[in-house]
Amino acid sequence: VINAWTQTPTKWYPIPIAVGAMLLVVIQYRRKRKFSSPQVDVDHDGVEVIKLKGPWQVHVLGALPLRNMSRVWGYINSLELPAWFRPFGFRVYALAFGCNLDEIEEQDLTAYRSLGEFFYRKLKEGARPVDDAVLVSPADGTVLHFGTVQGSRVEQVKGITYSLDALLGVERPGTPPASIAPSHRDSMPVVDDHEFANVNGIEYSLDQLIGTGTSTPSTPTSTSPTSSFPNNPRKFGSQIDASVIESSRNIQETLAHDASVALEMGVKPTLERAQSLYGASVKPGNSLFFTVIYLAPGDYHRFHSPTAWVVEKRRHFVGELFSVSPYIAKRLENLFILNERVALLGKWRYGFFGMVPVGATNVGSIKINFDQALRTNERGRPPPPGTYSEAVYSAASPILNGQPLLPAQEMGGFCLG
Amino acid sequence: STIVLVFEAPQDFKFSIKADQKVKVGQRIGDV
Repeated sequence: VINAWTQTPTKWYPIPIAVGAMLLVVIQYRRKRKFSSPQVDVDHDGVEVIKLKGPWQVHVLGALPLRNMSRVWGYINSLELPAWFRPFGFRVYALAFGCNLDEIEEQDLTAYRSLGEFFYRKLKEGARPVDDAVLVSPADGTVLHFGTVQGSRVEQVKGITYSLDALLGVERPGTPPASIAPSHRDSMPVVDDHEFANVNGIEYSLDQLIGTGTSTPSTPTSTSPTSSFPNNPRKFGSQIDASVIESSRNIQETLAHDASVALEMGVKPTLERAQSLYGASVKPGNSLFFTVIYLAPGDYHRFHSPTAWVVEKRRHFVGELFSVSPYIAKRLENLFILNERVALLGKWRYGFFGMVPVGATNVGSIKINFDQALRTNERGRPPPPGTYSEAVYSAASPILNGQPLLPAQEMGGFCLG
Repeated sequence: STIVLVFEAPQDFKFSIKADQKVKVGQRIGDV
């Protein structure tokens, strides 16, 4: 031991991974000190400031360029693979991640040109029988958590909660958003007070039901078409009617489909009945429930409608792209309100219904079939957490004033990168 | 990727799932 201690030559060499990790921690620590204060948890509007919270591992993750990494990952996986390699490669992938190749629609694996295409595979007709319950699973995956919303907080995993307002977005009164050009605003369909109050009613209903007194502001009551737009300083971009851009369905087909959805929702397919449905405030005796479903890499990555409902609007929150694996979900607070997501808000037979697909590092792109205007995981610095762009689907259905969906109807999916 | 559902329902709404349970599209997750 003495010889070894005294005679072994000391040889110095770099340890880049450890140094890199330390550097990221220091950068993140300095950034946190510069931009935040532990005493300040709300902004000047009284809304919670969304921060990166968690152990050192999540701060290291937070310092990484996750959005760029996600896009590079998407690009790599969009590269066309040699035809001879595809069956072998996809079978190895299926074996590694537990995909059932018997249930996919296209059985010829050479037809999938890239891993990205294989990842977004369709299933055979009838591969997923639909239960007659009022609520069915929108996706293949694992239930991370479920329960009731308590005090306008949603539990991410046991013991870690996040704000419902931050997840779905808050309508705020104030100055009209400067980013909406007047000409564009004039050409857009009117979001009337009826609908607007209804959407705000969701937030107030939370107070009424749970009595927690959230800081949600009051509803603007102007009746003019232009000023009836939600005046939200946190909103960015322009509000559009995505259904106008998207709508190319045959009118007869549309009416038949909408009538089916209306019947599924337990209402007569008449305009008055549909309007009364939208006008209904939250009924006494109701509660807000939530459930979180995690899609693992091997799972079928398209999502379907979990019930008969009408999507009135979507809010696109550009954000980070942390992994949403159970490991990270248990450690990173506010995970689902930091990540890029699309909040689809609407109504079902019992009142408010919201569905929020949340992106992740490997699957940063979210597609909505009836919204071709939506672009997710785009290049550029994300705006501050909590800001969103909004589109309404009021022109998609002449009866229900939104995009009607039947149970298990395909809605969209997650793509690699 | 993850999907979060938030919805209003009667207080007697009952989930028919468990934490960490695997689910498939169309499978019952709750009913009134």
